Amino acid sequence: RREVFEKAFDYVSEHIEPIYRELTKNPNSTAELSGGNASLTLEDEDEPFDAGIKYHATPPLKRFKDMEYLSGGEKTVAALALLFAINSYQPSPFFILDEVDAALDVTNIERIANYIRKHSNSDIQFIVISLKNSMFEKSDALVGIHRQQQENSSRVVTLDLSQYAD
Amino acid sequence: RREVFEKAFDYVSEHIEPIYRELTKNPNSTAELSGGNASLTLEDEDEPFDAGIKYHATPPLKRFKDMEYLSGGEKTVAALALLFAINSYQPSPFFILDEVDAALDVTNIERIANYIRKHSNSDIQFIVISLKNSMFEKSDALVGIHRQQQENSSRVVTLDLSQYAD
Amino acid sequence: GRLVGLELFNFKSYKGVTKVGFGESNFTSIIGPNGSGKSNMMDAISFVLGFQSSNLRSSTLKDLVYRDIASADENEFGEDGERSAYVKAFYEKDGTVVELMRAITAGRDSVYKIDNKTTTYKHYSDFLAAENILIKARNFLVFQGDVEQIAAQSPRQLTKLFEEVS
Amino acid sequence: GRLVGLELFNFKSYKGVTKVGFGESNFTSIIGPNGSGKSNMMDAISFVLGFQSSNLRSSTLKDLVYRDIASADENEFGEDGERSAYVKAFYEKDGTVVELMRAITAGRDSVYKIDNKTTTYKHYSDFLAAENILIKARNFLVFQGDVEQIAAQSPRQLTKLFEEVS
Ligand SMILES: Nc1ncnc2c1ncn2[C@@H]1O[C@H](COP(=O)(O)OP(=O)(O)OP(=O)(O)O)[C@@H](O)[C@H]1O
Ligand SMILES: Nc1ncnc2c1ncn2[C@@H]1O[C@H](COP(=O)(O)OP(=O)(O)OP(=O)(O)O)[C@@H](O)[C@H]1O
Ligand SMILES: [Mg+2]
Ligand SMILES: [Mg+2]
Repeated sequence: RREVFEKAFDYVSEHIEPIYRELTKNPNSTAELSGGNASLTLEDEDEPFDAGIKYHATPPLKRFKDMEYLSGGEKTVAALALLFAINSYQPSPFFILDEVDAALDVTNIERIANYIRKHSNSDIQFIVISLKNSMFEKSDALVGIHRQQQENSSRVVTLDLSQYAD
Repeated sequence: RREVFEKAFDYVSEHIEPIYRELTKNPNSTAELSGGNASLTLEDEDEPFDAGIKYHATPPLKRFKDMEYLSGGEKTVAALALLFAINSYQPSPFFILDEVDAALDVTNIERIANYIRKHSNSDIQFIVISLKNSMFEKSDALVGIHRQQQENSSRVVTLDLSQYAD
Repeated sequence: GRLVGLELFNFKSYKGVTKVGFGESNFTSIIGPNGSGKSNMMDAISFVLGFQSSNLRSSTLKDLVYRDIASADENEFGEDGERSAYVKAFYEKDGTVVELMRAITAGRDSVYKIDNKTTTYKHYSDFLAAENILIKARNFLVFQGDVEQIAAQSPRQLTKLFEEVS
Repeated sequence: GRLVGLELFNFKSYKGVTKVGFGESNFTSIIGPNGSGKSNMMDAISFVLGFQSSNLRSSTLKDLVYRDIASADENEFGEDGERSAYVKAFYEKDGTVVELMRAITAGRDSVYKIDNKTTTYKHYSDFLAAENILIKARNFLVFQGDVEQIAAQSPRQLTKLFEEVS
């Protein structure tokens, strides 16, 4: 039990920082140095199950690492990095994300959308509910939902965007 | 104590529906009939203090009135209507709202922005933090915040929009 | 594997049969106005994967069945066909498409079927777990409003999550 | 009355003196990227109005004082001037501008001043209550992430809120 836990923990804690950096780097730079810092720490190394796991994240060029100092948008980005890192240990075939970009400004939405575009493939599918153009304009397909008033029902229209890709 | 409570309750419950209707009507119509329905009910008429106050809101052309059936955006609009209604009894001189439009689509943001534009005056000032163009482009002035990296500090720039008004 | 498509019947705001296809898209966005039914679509996916209804904004399974208040109230529930609902997920694995189905039938618990053959909940969730779809860990879903809490959870909760994925 | 402007000194991410004027604007929007300091500006307003620090995302008053980790750690706290902070609100009422100020000084509780004269917290909040600024009711503020909960609160909580405003 402990071995399995530690194997998962070591894997995720190795991947959290590269993922956080990818989600926080300047979209126009591919510089290796850009991006913030993130880490996972076991509160009690000897008795990991009885203690907690501490998650720290520091946005680029900032100093604090406790979650409570992060703004709404910064916390969202840190949360997505942690979600993707944890999932990478036993990757699920798909992700379903409902309006995770609610607190993000345009630049951060682009970072998340770029990350999804880059990491989605036939083994990892992303289904994202979003109200933001900067997010959904980067997807391969759109599922449009509208309310059909007379029928008092939700209705679906699908649009394949890859046909219009540049 | 009970009289004061009932006076406040009666006043607010009279105002909740007109406010909710204004926040849910078609932005291009000024039809009196457009908009949803909202109401406040005392759970126990004889012992109001020991019981609760139930808030119901039904978006236009929909049927359910319990809060749990409302979507994220519909709940936000219902919440703002309630906030404005409660405040109208002893109106405060200003409102401070931080990203209350996070879950709203463009049409709903316009409704809220129009409501604020219409009801803000020298006696009721609105200060709204927002990431959405459709909201802040309707304000009289902008306070722009940015991070000054070398100083490691937040800095402010103010812009008076009324000079550019149509 | 990948999610190829869904079929909903009388599920939440989706009256009658609704089909959704994801085609070859690895990054699909679900878009539409507030209240149109986007989160209900995510609820359909979580439902067919075996989530408990308390995670789906509904306290009981009955709330998940399409309801048109104008036609009838709760009296109609109990007439088979009229008041049943299901969601099918079409999951492609190793070149073949598996049909996963979960149905609510009047007055009874959920029925689970794989390729039209009724199975136990345990067998159904084992099938999913073998695909790295871990219902208990929920490490691939983010419901509306939940994202920030992933980073803000207590260290103990994080340990528990690691246990689920390992 | 109306809020004419603010002056911050070493408050959260605002190093040194920061002045903000609202001019004649009845609808002001605070804009800027994620993490720039918008919510900190709202915290400054709530702070000067007498809110408890637990509402301001900080567990202690000390967390509200500007900190530049590169220059020093917690050892510097205690040197007067270096480690104090204040917020002033300029409130126009009946033609004159009242200066409301709340300061944090090293190792001591908040100091409240009206027009540069130190007063008790009770006198300060009575002054505000006479302007319909009801700190306990909080019926004029919505912190980031809180809006939906206004509609989703329990009936009992709603009764309590009505009691506060009446
Ligand atoms: N059992 C049901 N029968 C009929 N309609 C239902 C049922 N359950 C929920 N609804 C309707 O579904 C709507 C909510 O849909 P949903 O939450 O999916 O919206 P959404 O598109 O996610 O909106 P938002 O962008 O605001 O989050 C509500 O208007 C509600 O009345
Ligand atoms: N005492 C302090 N000293 C210095 N910096 C601080 C202090 N307290 C908070 N900060 C910084 O303030 C920033 C958060 O600011 P704030 O929450 O106001 O952002 P925001 O503009 O509201 O962003 P968002 O749009 O994401 O909500 C953090 O980066 C944090 O490091
Ligand atoms: Mg939704
Ligand atoms: Mg903020």
